[in-house]
Amino acid sequence: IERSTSTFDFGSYHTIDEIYDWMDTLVDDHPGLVSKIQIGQSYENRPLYVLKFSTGGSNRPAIWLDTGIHSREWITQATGIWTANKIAKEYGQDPSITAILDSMDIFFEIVTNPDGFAFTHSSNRMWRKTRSINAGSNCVGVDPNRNWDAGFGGSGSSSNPCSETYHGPYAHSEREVKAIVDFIRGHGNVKSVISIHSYSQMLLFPYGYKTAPAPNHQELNELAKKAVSDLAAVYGTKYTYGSIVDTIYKADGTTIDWAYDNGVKYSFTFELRDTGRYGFLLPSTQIIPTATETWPALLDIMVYVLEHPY
Amino acid sequence: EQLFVGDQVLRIMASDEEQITLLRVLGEQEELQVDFWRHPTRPGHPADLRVPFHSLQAVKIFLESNSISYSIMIEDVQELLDEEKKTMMKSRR
Repeated sequence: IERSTSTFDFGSYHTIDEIYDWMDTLVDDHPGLVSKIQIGQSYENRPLYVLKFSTGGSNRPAIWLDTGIHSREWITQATGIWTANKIAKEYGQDPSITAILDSMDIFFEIVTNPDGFAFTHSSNRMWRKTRSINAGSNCVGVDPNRNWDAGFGGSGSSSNPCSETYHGPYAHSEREVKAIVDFIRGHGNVKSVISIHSYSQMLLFPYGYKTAPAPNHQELNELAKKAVSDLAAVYGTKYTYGSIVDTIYKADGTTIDWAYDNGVKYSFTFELRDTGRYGFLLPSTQIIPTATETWPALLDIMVYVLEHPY
Repeated sequence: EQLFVGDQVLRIMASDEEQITLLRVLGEQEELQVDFWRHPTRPGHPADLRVPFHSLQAVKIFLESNSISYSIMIEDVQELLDEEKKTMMKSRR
């Protein structure tokens, strides 16, 4: 059967191979808009694929999206697939997406931690970290959301390789993290980083590694407020929002703190829904509702970035 | 493949900072092999803890003896995983 995105079941969870096949199909279906680039390799030498949405130009201002950095949070990769398809489908239809892509590029890494993701399918559904070997320890893996060079090694992460929040031997030690760092630094014109996690229904912005408010805290807070309001309007899912340290706890070495400290002003983390019953084991019946409600919030942020160049 | 038969996820509501500290200490007991799905942050905010079947009794005694209130969010983790796998197979077919 010829592959097509129209036969892909967005309402189901998929393996890494199925997702990578689907990526190729999306590129085939939208040749003038979507391309697939490889930004590096994981610890176990899996490719790190990023979908690029571009209508031309060179080195345009860009938005970075990632899902699945914590491999067990399957709802995020599934939401990423649905959202990537939506971006491709809506270009030329939806005025907001069309305006965004007529001026900016979008880079979307859906399987940000492929080794961990493959491991959740083959061996341990609860696996969250990377699969790198820690010298001198029986415990494997580093929390890729504590490995960034922003407050690295602080009390909001663990120095114990057996901990789920182990920060790793040094900042950017994980190839999966370093690849994004090098990509964003190399691109030089990324204006927003949106990292999608689950769960607990929150929209977070810097900082996590310090209590001092970010310089444009008020602006980020207002934008988050609008985004969570539009998200709730779809099915009533209530999100809290605020800086990481105010809303959850002190977290050191996170993606969005590094992005913000490296000039990416509009940096956000989504913690998707869990409805208070399943944690990150959200049934697949909730994939499409979760992605559908997240879409207006993502659009709010991306439109705001488009309308507030810096 | 690691199985999680009889594992439960407890939704724990600490009522003060002392109980938050006790939960953090609980999380560091490596022999219990508990896994915070949602970390203890501050009183009144839920913490979700996956407890392996072999540690369930010890953990519940610890919580109850410290008057830390909790409910069972997931009765049997493996049942949810089996359901998830079944649904994936059905979709693949």
